[in-house]
Amino acid sequence: TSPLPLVLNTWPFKNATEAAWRMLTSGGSTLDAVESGCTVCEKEQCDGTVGFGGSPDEFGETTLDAMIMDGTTMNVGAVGGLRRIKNAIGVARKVLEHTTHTLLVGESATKFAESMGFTNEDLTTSSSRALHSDWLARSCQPNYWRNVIPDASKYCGPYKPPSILIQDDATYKETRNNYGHD
Amino acid sequence: TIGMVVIHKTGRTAAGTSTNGLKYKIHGRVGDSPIPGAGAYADDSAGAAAATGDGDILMRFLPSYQAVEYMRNGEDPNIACQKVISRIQKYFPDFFGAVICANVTGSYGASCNKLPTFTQFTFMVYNSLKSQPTEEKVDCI
Repeated sequence: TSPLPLVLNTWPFKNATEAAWRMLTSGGSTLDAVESGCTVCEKEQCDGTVGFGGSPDEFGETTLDAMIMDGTTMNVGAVGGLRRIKNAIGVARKVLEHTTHTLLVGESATKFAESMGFTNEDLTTSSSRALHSDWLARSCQPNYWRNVIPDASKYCGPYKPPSILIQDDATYKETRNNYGHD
Repeated sequence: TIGMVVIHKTGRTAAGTSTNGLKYKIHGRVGDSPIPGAGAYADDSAGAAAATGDGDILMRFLPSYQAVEYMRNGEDPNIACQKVISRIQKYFPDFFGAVICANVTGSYGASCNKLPTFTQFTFMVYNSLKSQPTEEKVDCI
């Protein structure tokens, strides 16, 4: 007996597995199954690392990344840093089906999503806002900065590389001296 | 992050990921998840794989692509996943990461990098030999 079909996913996200399996065994394609499974986690937030309301960035915003790949055609659709759209895997599927591109990012990906009929909405929740506020209160620790001023291991930003503070002054003086004024 | 791999009874494959990334990340940071070959990869002629963990490190090694290539060369999915983890370990022994692998016959496996706080990786499996989605664990290496 062949063990196929097969659904495999990272972490104990059982509902996602169930959804993908149901789609696959009811006549859906492999892409339908991946999309259904990932969409469940986007809705349920799974362990907080999928979908809206999780992982606020330094500005408190939640942005989403997703990809979907068809192993038969080697077609791919992906979104990175998708803003204010909840169903990232759905948008990725639209990139795959309706463009010849592979990856769309940021605000432009949001515009594309809106053109495909997705709703533009806030991805923050009281929980993600609390996470962000607590992080600010902890002097923005931890963070992903290094070799900057102020010391990122102790303080919040904004940060600059040490050399630019000196460079900025020199450049400004030269410009003033050599290029006149308005 | 959720990474998912699907193989149809006809042998067709697909893979995908979805994530909201790292907490407190720098605005604009994108990790491995939406990068084909990094977050996930699928190829009907070999298999499919998906990765999860510290995307800043993972994406440099294209783990999903690498795992599929190992399976293309005949490696068992467990071994393919382990080899991918080993490749990254050489440069970043303390990286956080795990990979799931499946080949076109429906064999599957997983592996992860052992850390003091991460010694086992849990993943889900559902195939025709099971009556419900099943949680499986693999010891990290």
